[in-house]
Amino acid sequence: MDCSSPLDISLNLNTNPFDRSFPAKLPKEEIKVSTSAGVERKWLVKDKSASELREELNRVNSENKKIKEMLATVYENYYALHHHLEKLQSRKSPEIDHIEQPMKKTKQDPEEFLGFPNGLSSGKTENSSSNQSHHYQQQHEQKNQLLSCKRPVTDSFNKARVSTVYVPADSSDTSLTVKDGYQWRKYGQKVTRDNPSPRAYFRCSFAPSCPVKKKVQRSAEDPSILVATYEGTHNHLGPNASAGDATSQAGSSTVTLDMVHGGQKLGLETNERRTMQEVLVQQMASSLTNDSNFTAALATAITGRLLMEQSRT
Amino acid sequence: STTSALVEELKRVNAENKKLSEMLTLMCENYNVLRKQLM
Repeated sequence: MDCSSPLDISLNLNTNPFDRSFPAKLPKEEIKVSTSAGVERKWLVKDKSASELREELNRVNSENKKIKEMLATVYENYYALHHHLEKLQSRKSPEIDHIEQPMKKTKQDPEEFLGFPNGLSSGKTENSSSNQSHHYQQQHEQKNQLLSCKRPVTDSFNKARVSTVYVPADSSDTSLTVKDGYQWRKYGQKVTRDNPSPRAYFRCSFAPSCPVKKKVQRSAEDPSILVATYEGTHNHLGPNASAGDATSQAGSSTVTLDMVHGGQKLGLETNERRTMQEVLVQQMASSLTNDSNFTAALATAITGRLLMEQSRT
Repeated sequence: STTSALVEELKRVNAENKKLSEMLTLMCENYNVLRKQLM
């Protein structure tokens, strides 16, 4: 996606031509007919105006269709950009995920996706919407603080490096082992609240003082995938390495796994999301256009957003 | 009656068009805000 130029928001759409042209045109035609001609001519003019109306209706309908297509495109671009931003942030710090998760959920909601505070279309009060935008702003500030705190502290960040690997596994296999070439000693297992399958804890036993720990658990969404979370950096050579830096060896093996397995999962998620996009846009369009309070809500949302932007700067 | 029905339909579609355009404008604004954040 090309992110180099901003989207042009001047749509050049004739959004309400009816008010300007038709009320002025129709009465003139009627007056002309009643004063100068008989019944037959009057019918002709009526037909003419009806055909003009039909043409106009077709034109507006096609315009409507174009806008909906543009909406779908913008939604797709927005989602891709948002996803890209999330990926960048999750690479910078794993702790951001805790903040980012609720934000990701809100983006699934079409109304909130558009920047509307919660409950605007359902007729909630202005106070609740301002609270929501304030809450959103707080989350955003908290996230920025985390980012700004994390950036300079590179050493501690490396020490607590966390990476996740997704490995397909047989659902009948209950051993929770991920073969990555290292030797691991299992030191615990527990059942977590969010997942029916247990989580196993391993410590690297390749070298006595290696601080790396590994957690392995089946994915809650897809039990055929094992999720292995590595914490720390190996202080020894990799299993297949004859010479070289221990840290870079450990790092590179993890990254390779991440790209292979994580990439596949990411592709599946992207496909699912793309199929959802059109449905979401349709729902969004229909629900908003049927809402008589839409204009007022939109004005409130824009005002709120402008105020939020001003307060940020 | 056909003309008045057409007029009503045209009004409805125009209103829908207007709302969709406003929605699109807002989405573009949001997109640009996000893009600025990324840069």
